[in-house]
Amino acid sequence: MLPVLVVHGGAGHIPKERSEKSTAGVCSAVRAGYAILQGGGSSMDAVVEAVSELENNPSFNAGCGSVLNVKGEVEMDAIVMDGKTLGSGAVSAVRCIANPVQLARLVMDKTSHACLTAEGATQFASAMGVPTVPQESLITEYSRMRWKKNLAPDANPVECQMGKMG
Amino acid sequence: TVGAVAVDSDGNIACATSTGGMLNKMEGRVGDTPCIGCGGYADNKIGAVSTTGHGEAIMKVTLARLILFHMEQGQSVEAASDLGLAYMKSRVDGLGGVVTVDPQGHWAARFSSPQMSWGAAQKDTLHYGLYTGEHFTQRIDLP
Repeated sequence: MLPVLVVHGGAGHIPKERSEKSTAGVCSAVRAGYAILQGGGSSMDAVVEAVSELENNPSFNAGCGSVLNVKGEVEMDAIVMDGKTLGSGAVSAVRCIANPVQLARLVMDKTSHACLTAEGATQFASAMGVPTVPQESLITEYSRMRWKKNLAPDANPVECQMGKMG
Repeated sequence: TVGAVAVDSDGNIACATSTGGMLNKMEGRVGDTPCIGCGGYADNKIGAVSTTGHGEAIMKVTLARLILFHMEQGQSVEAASDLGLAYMKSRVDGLGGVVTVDPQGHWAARFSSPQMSWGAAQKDTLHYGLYTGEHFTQRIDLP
């Protein structure tokens, strides 16, 4: 039964016109992560590879394609956890980083902390040689359209994102 | 939000989750994803979970660790995932989804929202779906 990899691309309301890209994206990420496992790689390498691929895919709410905050900016969160040691690393409210999941893994591997946030996470990224990217490169037309649509006073962003009971 | 859980050939388990958060959130708002036990949890002795959905609801029930508690009590990956999601819906009216795996390689992709894109790979088969009840398979060419 081993090895095994399971991936998700986010729960909520996925418009019909985006469903095909969403499905294709998770299948591609599964293949990328599973190739590592089949080559004898670790489960940590596999999950970071799969999530990095989804962060780079603008169809998903992570990395490029992230939703915008009320000011129209991108703030991202990520976590990794190792089941052997119970080690964990996380970043929160981090900006202008293409792959927050890789930074979260560096927090686990290179610091004695569990989570770094905001400016501290950005300084740590710089110290680790992780390049910053322009915020614009993380914003898509779709995320900007949804941001504008949900600025209306009577908007319900949670319902817009989550939909109703499945 | 995107995430993954895996068990490698040595039996080591891991999880990873990443997100842009909630639509039009306040500046500085942090959801469940970076919170251990909420956005994800992994333990070689129990299994691993990666969660997605309404972050404030997931945090209130510490969804990832809650599902693993059910597995420690003997529930299957699917039953434990459904129990965790049902508790989140009934207790705090939250919707979400999870991918879950146990040390033997049993896995589940479950959600209470209208949709969740998911995929899984095991042996030479790729599994995937989007709407409730969907479960498609394809062959994976082995290296």
